Amino acid sequence: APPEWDWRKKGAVTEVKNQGMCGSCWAFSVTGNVEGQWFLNRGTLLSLSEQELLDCDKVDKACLGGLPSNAYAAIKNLGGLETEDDYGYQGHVQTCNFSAQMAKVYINDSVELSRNENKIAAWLAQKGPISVAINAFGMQFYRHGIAHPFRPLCSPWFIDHAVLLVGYGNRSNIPYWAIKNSWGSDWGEEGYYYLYRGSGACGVNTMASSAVVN
Amino acid sequence: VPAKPWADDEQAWNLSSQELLAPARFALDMYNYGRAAGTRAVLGAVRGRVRRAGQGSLFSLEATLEEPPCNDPLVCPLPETKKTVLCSFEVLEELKEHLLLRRDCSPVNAKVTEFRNATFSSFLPLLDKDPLPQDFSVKMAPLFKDFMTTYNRTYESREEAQWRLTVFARNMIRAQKIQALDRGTAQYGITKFSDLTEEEFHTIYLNPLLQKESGRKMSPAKSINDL
Repeated sequence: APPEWDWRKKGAVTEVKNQGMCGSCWAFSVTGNVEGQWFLNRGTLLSLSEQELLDCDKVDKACLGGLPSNAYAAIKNLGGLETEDDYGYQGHVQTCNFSAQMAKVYINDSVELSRNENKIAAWLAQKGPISVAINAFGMQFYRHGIAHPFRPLCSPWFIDHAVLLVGYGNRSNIPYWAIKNSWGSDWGEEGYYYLYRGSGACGVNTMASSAVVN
Repeated sequence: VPAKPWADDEQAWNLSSQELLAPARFALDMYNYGRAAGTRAVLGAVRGRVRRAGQGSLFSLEATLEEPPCNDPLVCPLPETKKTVLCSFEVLEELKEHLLLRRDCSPVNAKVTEFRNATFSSFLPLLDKDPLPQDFSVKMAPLFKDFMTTYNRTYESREEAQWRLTVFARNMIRAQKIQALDRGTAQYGITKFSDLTEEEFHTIYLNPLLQKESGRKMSPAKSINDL
């Protein structure tokens, strides 16, 4: 993998969004990934609808949580995703109002990535931002810098938040993942979280996945 | 026990003694670590609750420990009679290994306990720890006002504002502990979530399904050199 990479500098990442008082991080993690895949395979960056997943993905539980792997399947079965503009975010579940005619992007499949962080970095640099899930220990009070909690405090057994890997690098020789969160740009580093890279910190390597756009 | 947020009601605290034995014994060993025989505390009453996921279990214990009388001037400046200590422990059990994450102990004074049960349980139902020192909340008041201005916070009543100040002050202590336990360059402190209890934050913003369910099986991605 290249020593560092950042998809924000290559136009593959939309603005930081805000899930509001709703446990819908899984939807934001997946739409962020699909936005990147569509950009890399079709050349257009579109901001995609999380509300469509809250309302129409009947396997997941909207504000009570969900899993990226189910969400990819829902997007495929529904026939694609509408844009944020066409199907705006409300922050609570409503009746499904999806229209296949309005769908602007589609996916063909989804894949699970390696747990090896070097392989994850290589895949990210080549193929785009990655949906991951982490233990959110300490994030309630995170302000800036590279987080590296003691492993037992941020155990990979207690995964409770889904986010998007958009890049990686080193700051003062400390390796990090650049992570797009969905708690608004007035949290963290303008909405981003920086997590230590290389030790499986907070389970960052345990649920890496991506949509496939042929 | 399905992985779910701590239930606040009583029965959540009634794990069987069999389940409590290992974590409680580990916590006691840690408490007595380095003490000579005859000076070690013994376990009195203990109750606990557990949050489990995968191979990990997080035990939250409350126990009374009986400290023996102390006449050794090297250990206690003044002779001390036998006393009872009330401790709360958090023990992580993972793959049969234990780790003590938290230990809070204080001498049990029957009067204080009655006072606390009679008073605090009435108007601060969610207060899950010992009351903060009064001056600490007072010190936090200016910071809390800044927080309310910065994040445009308003509360419905004076009681709610008072309660949120208490939560804010407690969270400042939690953030300091997290800061002390971070090996990176991260800074922790006041954020827009600083007036939420840990339970509120977990319930509203996090996604416990991720650790409970495995979801649909996906095919493995080809690694880059294969591509």
